[in-house]
Amino acid sequence: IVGGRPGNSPWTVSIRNREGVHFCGGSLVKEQWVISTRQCFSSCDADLSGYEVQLGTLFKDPKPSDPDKQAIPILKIICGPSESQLVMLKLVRPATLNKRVALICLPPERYIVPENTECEIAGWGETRGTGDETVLNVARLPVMSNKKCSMVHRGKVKDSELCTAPLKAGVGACEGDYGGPLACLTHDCWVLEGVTTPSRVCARKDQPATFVRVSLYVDWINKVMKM
Amino acid sequence: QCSPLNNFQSRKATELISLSLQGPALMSEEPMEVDECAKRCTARPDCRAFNYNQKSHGCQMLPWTQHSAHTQLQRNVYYDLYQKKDYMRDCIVGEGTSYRGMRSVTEKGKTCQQWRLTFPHDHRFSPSLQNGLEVNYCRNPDRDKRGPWCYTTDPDVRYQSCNIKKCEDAVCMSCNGEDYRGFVDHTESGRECQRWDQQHPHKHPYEPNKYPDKDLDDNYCRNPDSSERPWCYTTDPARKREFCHIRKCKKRSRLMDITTNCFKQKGEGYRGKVNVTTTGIPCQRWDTQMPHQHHFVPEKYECKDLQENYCRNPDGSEAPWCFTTLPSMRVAFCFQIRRCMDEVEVEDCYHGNGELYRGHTSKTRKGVTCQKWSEQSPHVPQISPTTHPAAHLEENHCRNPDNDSHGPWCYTMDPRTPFDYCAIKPCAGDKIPSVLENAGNVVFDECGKRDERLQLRGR
Repeated sequence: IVGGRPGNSPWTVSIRNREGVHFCGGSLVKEQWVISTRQCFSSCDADLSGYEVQLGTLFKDPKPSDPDKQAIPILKIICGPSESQLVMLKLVRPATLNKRVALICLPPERYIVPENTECEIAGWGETRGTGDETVLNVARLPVMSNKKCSMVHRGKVKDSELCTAPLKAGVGACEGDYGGPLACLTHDCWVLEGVTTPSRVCARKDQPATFVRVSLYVDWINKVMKM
Repeated sequence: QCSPLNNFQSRKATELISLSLQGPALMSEEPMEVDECAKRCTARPDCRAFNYNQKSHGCQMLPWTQHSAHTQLQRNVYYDLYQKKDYMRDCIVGEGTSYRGMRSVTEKGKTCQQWRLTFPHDHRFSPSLQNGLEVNYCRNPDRDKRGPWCYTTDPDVRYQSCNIKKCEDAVCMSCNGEDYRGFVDHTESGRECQRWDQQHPHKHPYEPNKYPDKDLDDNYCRNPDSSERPWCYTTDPARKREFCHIRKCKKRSRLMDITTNCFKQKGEGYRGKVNVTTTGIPCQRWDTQMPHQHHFVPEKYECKDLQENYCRNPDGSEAPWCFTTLPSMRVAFCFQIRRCMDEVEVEDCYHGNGELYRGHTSKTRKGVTCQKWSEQSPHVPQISPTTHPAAHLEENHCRNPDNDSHGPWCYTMDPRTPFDYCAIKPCAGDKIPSVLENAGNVVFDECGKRDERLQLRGR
């Protein structure tokens, strides 16, 4: 996260490859389910044995003795509807919820986050020299309407995308944060409204950032968990 | 610090059973550790393999292998099967005196004479348990430099070499040997390899079950980390790992999909010219060591096409990547390269959400055949012709009985994929109403709550 601060985001998970190296983020939506982005994975039926998610720790590479750390292997990957760029990861066993590990709510189906809603991005990715890369960083971003976003982008932003407004000081997701949450506070609950996807903008001052709009895929998410 | 298991090839969750009714006394199961079992089996010439019961720690020595008559491999989660390498390998180590394979034809195609016979050729070699002169298999009881041989059944040709290749020559490696699955188990300096499934004498991250596609079998040389060549951890505590000597194939294999405008799978075949990371940082040239030092020198990784500073995936990472020109950032992915379409071509279309689709498409977007709506296997459907009689759930045709906003779907014949969307697209010109309007009430349960005090003292 560029322009963020060390913080607490108990639903943000670190996805690790077989060497234990963090490569993408994700969000814990149920004890045994994580949402991330398709771009982080080789295929929709990739063999992810040896891959795991790490939860409950603020440190990118906590000591093995860290009492809060949970590392849970990934059982399988399921790709979302073609245009969604979302994936769901089923974990081998449920995560234990506690002070450091929590679920994030899913939005109501087709819910549109009001403009200027304050949201947060979180991740263990690059800070571009703006912060401490050994810990989880969090940054606040306000939601921007698709109409305004389309004007700034000089092109139509799709309904399935959600924009956040650019801040004067560059703030945004960067390498290693992809797949992580855009969490917005609604009715005193943090809701997963967006998923960070790779883009050419890494906290550019004059450009809005775009996320996958999760509310359009809530029916799919629930269906996958149910089936 | 060699393990006694090094003499064996293992098969996890497998038991070797005899189909003949009477088994010899050797077959009884004795409790002992697996290393002890291996030691005892190695010492006994009549033991060729053993079943090891992981649950009861029982050792069952066997006078046969899977290649023997009247035996059968059977899946059994409690057992691991260990078979002596000499009986399993189709190649030789050194002069091949320990070769116990089943080759029985000479280099010129002549059938071997049975060792117990002295006709058509009389000889002085009498079979014993120790020398392995059984049936008419090629053997090397006299340390012949040309390896295993036999007397032939041709009266005019007394004996002939069987021309069994040395293990280092039997299987060649292409590229950097990531695909090498041969039987070399010594390094180029002659050290014996450590088994991948053991953490002694060297602790390492390459546990075989974490890397199922790398075939980290026994203690054979492999290249799971895209090193220059296959290698292994050695059984010498003073030497962690070493390369193995393996012949390079003359012909290059071109198994991976080469792409230039997009990338497939992990992008190991990506040969395009994108040379910046996802967020636009220029890549470092592969042939320079500044600002980052690395071992991916283009000459050593010829088939990885490490040209200029293009994004590539020479090490099986998640996607094409590069070293960046920023001293503070060593590597970064090039996720901005789009993925090639990995979906099948579609022939049909649907209107709206496809709830009225009555076509005959019956495969998913990945090309997997749909399960019949009335069947109970491989998936037990929650939606069926009984539960949704008006939804026209015919045969295995794609339908949308639950008005899924992402279109018609079906249960799939792939046991790992309960359901998926179909290879159908929305019909052209169909207007999809915008969703940019607010939904009604928002109610949440226990999710989305956090201890805000942790936020303040996060550090």
